[in-house]
Amino acid sequence: MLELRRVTKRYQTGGVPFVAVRGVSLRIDAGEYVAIMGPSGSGKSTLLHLLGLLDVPTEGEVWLAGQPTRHLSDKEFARLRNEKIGFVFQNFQLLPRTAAIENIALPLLYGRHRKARPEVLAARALQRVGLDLSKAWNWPNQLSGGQQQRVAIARAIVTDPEVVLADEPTGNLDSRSTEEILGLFQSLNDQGVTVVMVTHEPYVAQHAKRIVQIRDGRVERDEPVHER
Amino acid sequence: MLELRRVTKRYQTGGVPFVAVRGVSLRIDAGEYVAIMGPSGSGKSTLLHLLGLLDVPTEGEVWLAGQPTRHLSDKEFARLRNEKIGFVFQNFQLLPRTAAIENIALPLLYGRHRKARPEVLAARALQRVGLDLSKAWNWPNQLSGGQQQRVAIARAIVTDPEVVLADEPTGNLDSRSTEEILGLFQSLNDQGVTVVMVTHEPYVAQHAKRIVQIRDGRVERDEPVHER
Ligand SMILES: Nc1ncnc2c1ncn2[C@@H]1O[C@H](COP(=O)(O)OP(=O)(O)OP(=O)(O)O)[C@@H](O)[C@H]1O
Ligand SMILES: Nc1ncnc2c1ncn2[C@@H]1O[C@H](COP(=O)(O)OP(=O)(O)OP(=O)(O)O)[C@@H](O)[C@H]1O
Ligand SMILES: [Mg+2]
Ligand SMILES: [Mg+2]
Repeated sequence: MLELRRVTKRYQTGGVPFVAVRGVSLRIDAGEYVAIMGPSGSGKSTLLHLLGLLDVPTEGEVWLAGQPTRHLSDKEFARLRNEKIGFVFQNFQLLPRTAAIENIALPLLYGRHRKARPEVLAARALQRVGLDLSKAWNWPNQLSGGQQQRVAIARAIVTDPEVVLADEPTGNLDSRSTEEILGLFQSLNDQGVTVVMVTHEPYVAQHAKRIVQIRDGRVERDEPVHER
Repeated sequence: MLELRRVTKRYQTGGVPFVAVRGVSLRIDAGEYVAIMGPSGSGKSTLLHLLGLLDVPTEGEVWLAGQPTRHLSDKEFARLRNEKIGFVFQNFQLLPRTAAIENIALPLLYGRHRKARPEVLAARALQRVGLDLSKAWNWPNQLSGGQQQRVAIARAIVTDPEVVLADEPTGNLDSRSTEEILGLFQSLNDQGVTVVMVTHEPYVAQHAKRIVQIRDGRVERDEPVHER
């Protein structure tokens, strides 16, 4: 499904190089449920962006569904992403001055998804994340932090993707909403969806089936979860 | 120090009224350390914005340092806020394309704070929140989520405010960074700073001296913390 092969990501700020991810190889098969943990600044979001084809590595290869992605055009990247992957950004990245339901429906308006009645699918996704329909026409700045986070999750699942990549999906949620979102991820995984989520909460990570620990841009540990 | 008197906050979206905070009276004395908890969407951020003079109530009064604030001009609001209050937004609200250290120094460039060498004070605040000086010249989008959160906290404390209002200050932090920030808040409070923080994590709330529970825009419980 998703594979990083000796991937390095190096940034240049003001001429000074900084290595965020160093020589990481990671294979995630279809149907897996993986949590990525690690200290702040250790490279978790960078890794997730590379897996989600949102960024390209400085060195190494990213493979998706058995194919290398290095030589794809921007358009092909966008098409693959839109068709196969749902991404929940750590900072939500919702469109301002755009209703919650329109933000959710946005991925349906591209590519093969030109489905009938996107607003019906979007309303259903809104309900799956536990948000009241009365909030559907609020703009992001008219929603609470936790409500915005749930809109971001709804947008990631509205296209029924094969893979959901979620960056701290419960960071702004109280314990009840957290349970609802973990229940949603579990039921997606039961249907065969590959779920990869970054979290710093051990309780949340225990709901996955495998935990990858990152430190200073390297994989420190990679173990199955025993008791769930 | 800070007081809400029968405060209500009502929003109008598309002509439909929504009451976020209903008839709340809350008094916070100088030197207190208060946590505000409650479900997602219950009105915590709205309450904090009202206490921080970032928003005005639809009904009721907000008092600061024994003075009503309703008839203040925008300029007087801004001066009071800048002199007395440090605010950590739930979504950070850092200026894009502006270095971390410049974001932190910003409050020093207004009002009475025209202090000598703002960059020295900003660098000190950066270190107090546990961020490496090598990140000082990174823009917000060149920092991880947890690093951005710590920049937002540094900006709130750089002016040595009398009150720190923090909205989910540890939401994006791993357990070690969380401990560092709680230690910082404790040492500020030991020096007499009034700290009010919104959190959905019971472990974090237990570090305060008083917990106010909100539900559907009302105060449900308000109790001192026994074992800290
Ligand atoms: N500008 C606005 N217009 C309309 N409704 C709003 C606006 N701002 C907030 N709300 C609503 O007010 C309620 C309270 O929002 P608030 O941000 O205070 O919640 P919160 O307790 O901080 O939640 P969270 O834990 O998710 O951050 C929510 O239902 C939200 O949708
Ligand atoms: N565009 C960039 N330019 C320079 N450095 C960057 C850039 N983006 C990220 N970094 C650095 O790369 C490192 C890894 O960042 P990343 O966002 O992957 O961390 P993270 O593990 O997700 O942390 P957090 O838990 O705080 O979200 C950090 O030290 C960060 O400062
Ligand atoms: Mg991150
Ligand atoms: Mg909030």
